[in-house]
Amino acid sequence: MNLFRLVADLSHLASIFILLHKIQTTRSCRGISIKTQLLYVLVFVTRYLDLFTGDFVSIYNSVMKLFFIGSSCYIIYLMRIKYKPTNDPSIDTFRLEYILGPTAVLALIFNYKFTFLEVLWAFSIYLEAVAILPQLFMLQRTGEAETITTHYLAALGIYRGLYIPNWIYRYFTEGGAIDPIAVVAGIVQTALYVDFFYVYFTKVLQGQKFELPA
Amino acid sequence: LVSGKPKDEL
Repeated sequence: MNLFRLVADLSHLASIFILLHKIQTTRSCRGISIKTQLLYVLVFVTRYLDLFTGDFVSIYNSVMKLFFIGSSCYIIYLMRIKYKPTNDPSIDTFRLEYILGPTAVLALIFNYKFTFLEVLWAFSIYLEAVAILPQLFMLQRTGEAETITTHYLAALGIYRGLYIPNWIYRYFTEGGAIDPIAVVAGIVQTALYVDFFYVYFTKVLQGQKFELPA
Repeated sequence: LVSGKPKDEL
């Protein structure tokens, strides 16, 4: 574990708490894409199957995995059941098959081993890279976002961004260790946040509302 | 170069 990854994981954790806080305090999931949230459930469930295969890493690792699975399911419960009336499917229109199809094909071709668990692991990495697209698409459509929602996205973006220095650090400290699947997907994932961060830094952090130019 | 999956990453 290095500092980049620790802060990244804590930022990931923070993003989930920010999202929960947003939903609970406003009693609304307005502005949140349930499609993106559903994709995260799929990401965590397919990636963390190793919880059940006896490949124990650490208490930290297992607790985080369980938390990510549990909290993502809880968010779906909040959006689909508890605050269902505040969920507007008419603006959450990104087609999931555009994401699920290509990522499934990629996982079948590019994986470390053609086994059930390894293909699912690769799938979860590719899926995570693009899971934010329905959310960003929704933001683009509505052209604005609540400030708290932008903090959620910023924390997620920071989490992904920090994994890159983590890999560089690991490359130099662990004898050239590199995970090409995670690195390529991670760079793509981070790149998706560039536009968002531009508006976040120039507007939200200056105290203005998040609004996209018309 | 050691290419592979680091099993400890989330």
